[in-house]
Amino acid sequence: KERFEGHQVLRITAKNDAEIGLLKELSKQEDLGLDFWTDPVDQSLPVDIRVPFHSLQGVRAFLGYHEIHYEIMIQDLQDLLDKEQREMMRARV
Amino acid sequence: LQPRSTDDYDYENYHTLSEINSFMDMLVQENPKLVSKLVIGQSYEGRALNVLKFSTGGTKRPGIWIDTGIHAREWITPASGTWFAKKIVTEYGHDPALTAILDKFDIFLELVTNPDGYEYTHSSNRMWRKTRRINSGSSCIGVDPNRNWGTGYGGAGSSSNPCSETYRGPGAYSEPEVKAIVDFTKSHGNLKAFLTIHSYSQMMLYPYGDTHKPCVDEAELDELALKASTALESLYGTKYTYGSTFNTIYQASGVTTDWAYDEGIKYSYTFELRDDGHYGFVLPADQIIPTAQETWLALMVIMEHTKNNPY
Repeated sequence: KERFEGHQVLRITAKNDAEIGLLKELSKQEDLGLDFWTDPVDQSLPVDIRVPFHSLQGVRAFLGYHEIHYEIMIQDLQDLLDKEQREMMRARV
Repeated sequence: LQPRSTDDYDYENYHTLSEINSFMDMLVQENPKLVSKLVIGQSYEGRALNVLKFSTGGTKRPGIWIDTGIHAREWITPASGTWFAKKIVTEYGHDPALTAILDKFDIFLELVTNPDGYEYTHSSNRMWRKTRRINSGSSCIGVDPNRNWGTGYGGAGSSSNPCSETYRGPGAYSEPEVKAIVDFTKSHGNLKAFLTIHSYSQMMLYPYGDTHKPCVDEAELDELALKASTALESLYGTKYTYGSTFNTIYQASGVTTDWAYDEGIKYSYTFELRDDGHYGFVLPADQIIPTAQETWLALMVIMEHTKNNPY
């Protein structure tokens, strides 16, 4: 079963079209293994990205360098999934 | 420990595919005069594509289609759909609005539109979104079933790369999960509303996604979306945005809603259910019932409007 230890979901709020453009560029970098839960479309919509642990440093550096604002929406995805599994198991019992 | 009836079913938790299938069988068994189960096809991996039919009789009645679970990881959608199913059998005969709808229309509810993907999210990868098709010439698996429909198929807003989450597939309707709905809709021939339910971003979207051009009925669809989202918001304050897919979220080609509309089904909407900005696709189970309750209010507005505005 695939695990997501250390994966974070970042919520990014772009403030202009240039930042949206940068996020679109980011989405094309396949080696980062990013999973865009919501896509960079417009400043009015937040962009949520699941970032694998191995790409976190690079993505944060990219956002920091371009001064793109983000918050951590999910600190560790696996923690949340473990909790979800525990709740399902508990409910069955 | 299996629930013995749909009253025992735990609507406040997520369930496996087999548990949802058992739920459907129980619901049919308990309500034989109102509910039946149709098998409209088989998934890529051979799983039954089950649809609950809610009907109070009559022949060739107009129908309302609702599907959940087309994107596998959007667990809140089949969970909400299960709650809708129970709500329909509970409220029929008690809620005058729903009773009037069911006295005129059949409701078709497909709880797990993408069962292979859903099963895979339980067994192997919780973040899986697509179908489980093996793509020849690629190591990447799966097709986005919401880019596989014939209207606008292959346009911008879908990908030709099998490794992309929006891979459109080798051809329109290549996915048996999609083709089964197409065949069912065409053979039925009298569906009047088509509601496909996704998560998350709190939106109600109508055609088109493929083009910025407005659909002929945009004014009515927009007004109805406002009414539906107002009803939804009234329960827990959940804010929805609405509009055409193209203008509200992004260009998306080959999507369900565009196809249904072009098939002549005017009241064609995509829902994007709630998230409060903390969980995305991992919405905690304690939000299942509130999500379903508020969504139901919007569905009722659209279904009533469909009933009151024959075309």
